[in-house]
Amino acid sequence: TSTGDKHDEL
Amino acid sequence: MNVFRISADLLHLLSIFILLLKMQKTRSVAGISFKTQLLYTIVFIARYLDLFESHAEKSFELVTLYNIVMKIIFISSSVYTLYLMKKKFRATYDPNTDTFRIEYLLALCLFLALMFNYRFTVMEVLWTFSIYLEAVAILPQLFMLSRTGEAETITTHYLFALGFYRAIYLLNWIWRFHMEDYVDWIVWISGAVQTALYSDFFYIYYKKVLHGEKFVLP
Repeated sequence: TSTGDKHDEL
Repeated sequence: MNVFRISADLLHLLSIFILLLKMQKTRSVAGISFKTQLLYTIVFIARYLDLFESHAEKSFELVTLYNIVMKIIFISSSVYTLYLMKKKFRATYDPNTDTFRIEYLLALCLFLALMFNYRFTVMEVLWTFSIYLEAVAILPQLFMLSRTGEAETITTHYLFALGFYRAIYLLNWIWRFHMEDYVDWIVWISGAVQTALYSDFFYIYYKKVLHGEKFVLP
């Protein structure tokens, strides 16, 4: 999974 | 996505809007720390590098689109702020009051990110670095405020919105912990530190600005 999928907050 | 998360993000957006409004209306960047703005730009770029990854294999939900739009707004507005401070309104910037040494903050956050992260990959370490750096990025601004001893009201509104958005994120994390079993210690601890750094400011803002007075340090 990419970082963007794991970290779903801004 | 819950009501706390969306309110926090909108408050963050509002803080950026207030900052741009302050600069355009007063045609001045007086009272704004360039170093803090530079740190935020580094934070956004380091954290949102996933924008440049391929989105082809991702399931495209509405929240993904929301995140992408917000990330682009955060990066572009912070770069635009740097441009206004360095070029357009450069004459109104006083470097003599903006003397916090950000090299130490950058080095400390990089060290912590290399030591304490979820995965030792470039993207993950940069993401962690951005979380740690965001927690302390306001320090040059608060240092500048303590040196000048007072601030324009619109600047204090900006700082309040910027500080309070992370406080609402704390509620979002409590909510998500209960509803989704969501756990993220790196973000939680950093967010708590970030909010705590504002406590003096929040107190003076509440005592003075909300009662119609000018923001002056006691």
